[in-house]
Amino acid sequence: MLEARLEQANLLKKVVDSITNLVQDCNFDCNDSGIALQAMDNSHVALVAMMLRSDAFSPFRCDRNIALGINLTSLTKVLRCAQNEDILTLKAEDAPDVVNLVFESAESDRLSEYDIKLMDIDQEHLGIPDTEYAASITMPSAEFQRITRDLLALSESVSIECTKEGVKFSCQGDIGSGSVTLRSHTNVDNEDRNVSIDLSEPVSLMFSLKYLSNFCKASGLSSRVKLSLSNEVPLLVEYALPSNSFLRFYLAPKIGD
Amino acid sequence: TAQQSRLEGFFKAV
Repeated sequence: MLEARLEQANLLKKVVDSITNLVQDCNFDCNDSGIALQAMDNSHVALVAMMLRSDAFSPFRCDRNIALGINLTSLTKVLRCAQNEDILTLKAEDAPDVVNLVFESAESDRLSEYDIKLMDIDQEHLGIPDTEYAASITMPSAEFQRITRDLLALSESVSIECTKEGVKFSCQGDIGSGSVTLRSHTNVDNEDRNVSIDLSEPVSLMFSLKYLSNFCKASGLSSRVKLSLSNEVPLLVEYALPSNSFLRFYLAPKIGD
Repeated sequence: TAQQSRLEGFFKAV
């Protein structure tokens, strides 16, 4: 059986909020290492991969592999019933029909309990090879969100070009064009504001801004975001979560003219 | 305009 207790419901609420625009139904794969999720959007352009390691929970118990097929709209409805600071416990039997969510207030004696009916989801699973990326950019997640939002006002697509000069986000639209260039930067007062660029070879790729803007819904989960790029492979956008957990988005590039 | 590629072209189904 599964029993996983999160100190703050907020973490799961934010993760689910970040992916509901991309994915409707998905399996939460539970085993002794934690709770994982991999799902593609309907058009198979973007992929979400989440890992909440067992260390992120206290306690965490899962004796065998359990797949919880959950409709994310249903999960969102139930998670709205939890206060952000509530303690959240997920429970399921070994061959479950439902997943049980318990919300406890640390300050009062309130205890809320909900069951969500599970679904059989036959999900296509993709193998993601370990990739040595040509360029990795770590930057404030709010900055990436702002650039994406600003350029989306002008265009559907963004070109991300990484050279030793820095990283340039640029777009061309009906009303004109725009670009934002970032260089490696160390902020002495606040390292959250640092921009670091690791480059082994120059990269230039084009992506859909609509998808990037969806990924940026995860900005509340982490002050930092890491973009990893190589020519002609999907972009990896990664938000680090507590206890070495992560929320990753992959986005297939636009190709050719 | 650039053509949107899909993930299957890059990642293998397992």
